[in-house]
Amino acid sequence: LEARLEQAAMLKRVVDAIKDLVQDCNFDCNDSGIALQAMDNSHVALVSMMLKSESFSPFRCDRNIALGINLTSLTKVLRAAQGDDILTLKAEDAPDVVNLTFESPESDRLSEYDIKLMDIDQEHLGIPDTEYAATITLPSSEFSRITRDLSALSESVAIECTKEGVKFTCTGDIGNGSVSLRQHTNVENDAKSVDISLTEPVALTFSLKYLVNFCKAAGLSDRVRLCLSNEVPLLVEYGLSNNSYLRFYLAPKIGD
Amino acid sequence: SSQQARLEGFFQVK
Repeated sequence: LEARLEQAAMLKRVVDAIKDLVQDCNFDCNDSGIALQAMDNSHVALVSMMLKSESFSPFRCDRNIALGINLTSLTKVLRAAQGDDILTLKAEDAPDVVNLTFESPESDRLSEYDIKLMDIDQEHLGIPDTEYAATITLPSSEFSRITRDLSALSESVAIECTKEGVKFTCTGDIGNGSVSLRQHTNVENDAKSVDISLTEPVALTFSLKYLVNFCKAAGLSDRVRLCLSNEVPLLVEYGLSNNSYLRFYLAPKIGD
Repeated sequence: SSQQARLEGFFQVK
């Protein structure tokens, strides 16, 4: 494997966004790019990352390899990279280590690190292609604000999407709260628009603790997409350039 | 009250 990223910041942000949710992960490398799928310890949330080969220049992967990496270790090494450093990942066939180099674009500084790899026997889930009943695309900062504000009151949020809009509601010991958003096009700045596409009404309840955690990815993208269907996990997607993405799935809370 | 579901209830383990 040899994969060169123009900006180390991208990988730094991705790892920062997921390291509190998942610890040891396989980075599956093949000629289409670098993918990661991992569940949190409680098997309630799942991270699915895809960094397409087009996000790297150049990208070369001659044989499929799984790089088992501890994200705490990776974070320690990535802290040594400046955001605008050029980052290159390298690994041999059947590797013991992954090699990372950070090159400063404006000086002759080159730093080089090896991280020991681990054997990770991870359960892989098959995620079917789903036609979601509701898809909401909104500013990622708005979604962060909603989850943060509501998490101060309650552990859970009900998300209801109808043709009127989307409503986030919570009930806690001190009282209750809600935030409603309508479809809205911001003509000056499209990134601030709220787009809602709905085929049937949806109402689901989720744990806010996980949603707050997902929002650590907000720095990766101005926009976030929420995909919901009744009685299936929520998909929270942060799109990256070149069709790369960071997705989170969250199992709902089910009424008894 | 509601119960937290697990992902295996929705996605198949490969």
